[in-house]
Amino acid sequence: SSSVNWPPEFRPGEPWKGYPNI
Amino acid sequence: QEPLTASMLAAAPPQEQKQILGERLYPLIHAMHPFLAGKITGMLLEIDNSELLLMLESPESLHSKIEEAVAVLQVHQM
Repeated sequence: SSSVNWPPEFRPGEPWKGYPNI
Repeated sequence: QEPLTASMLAAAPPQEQKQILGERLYPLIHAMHPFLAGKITGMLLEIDNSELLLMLESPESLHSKIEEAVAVLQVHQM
């Protein structure tokens, strides 16, 4: 399922790979 | 660390705004939930930036959002 990787994990010091504000 | 303001945030590109908010939220979340902090921060970053700014200024509302996120995460992972 595509929801398996939800939510994207935030790692401090790394660029955020999630979505910007819409 | 100086408080994050809406105008500071607005000066950054959208993707970077989430990054900035994440860097502020993560240590606060990590203090409560060290093992889930990355996932919880990822979830909370789905919230509007304006609301995230308010949460950073209000520990009570941040804490209740964190608990909400943990509950959702636990159900999701079952």
